[in-house]
Amino acid sequence: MNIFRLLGDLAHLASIFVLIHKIQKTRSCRGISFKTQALYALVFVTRYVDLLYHWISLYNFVMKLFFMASSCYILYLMKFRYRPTHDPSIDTFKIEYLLGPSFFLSLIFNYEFSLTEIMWTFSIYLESVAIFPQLFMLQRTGEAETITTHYLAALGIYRALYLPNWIYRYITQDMVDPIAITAGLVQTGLYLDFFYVYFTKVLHGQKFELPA
Amino acid sequence: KDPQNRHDEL
Repeated sequence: MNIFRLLGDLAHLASIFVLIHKIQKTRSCRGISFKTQALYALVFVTRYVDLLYHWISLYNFVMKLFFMASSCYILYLMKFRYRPTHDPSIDTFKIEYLLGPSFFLSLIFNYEFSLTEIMWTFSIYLESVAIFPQLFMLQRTGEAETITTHYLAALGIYRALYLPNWIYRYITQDMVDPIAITAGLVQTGLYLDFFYVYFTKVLHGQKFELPA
Repeated sequence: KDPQNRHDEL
């Protein structure tokens, strides 16, 4: 464990608390893409099957459990509790375009052709693009509630902080994980536009609005 | 080379 990964994990944790807080405070999941949330739930379930057979640490165990449980809880909130506030007509990104390529890439580029390794690799590829439906929705509406932008910023910062973590691990442990690094670069890259608006506008007290 | 210790990452 190093400081970058710890802060990254904490940002990830924070993003989930902010999202749940947003839904409960505004009693609405307006502006949140159900598709993106469903993809994250799938990412966690496919990546963390190693919980069943591979013990790493208490920290690792608790975090994995939390991410799986909280992502399912968010799906429950969106699909049942606050269902009327979710508008599927603006959440229209076709997730087949993300699921298909992630699956085929994981069959080709993996560390070992086994079920659990392919699931792990699939989850890495899928996570890197799972934010697409959410960003697409943002693009369509052209604006977002401030609290939603805090959620997205924390989520983006999480994967961005994994980049110095990998550099640190390369230097100190000689560890290179090309699959995670490539996907992490893609994932962080997708946030660059958003980060620009967030850091130049939202953090200066302005509303998140995209230029028309 | 398979970076096995990658599984400690979330």
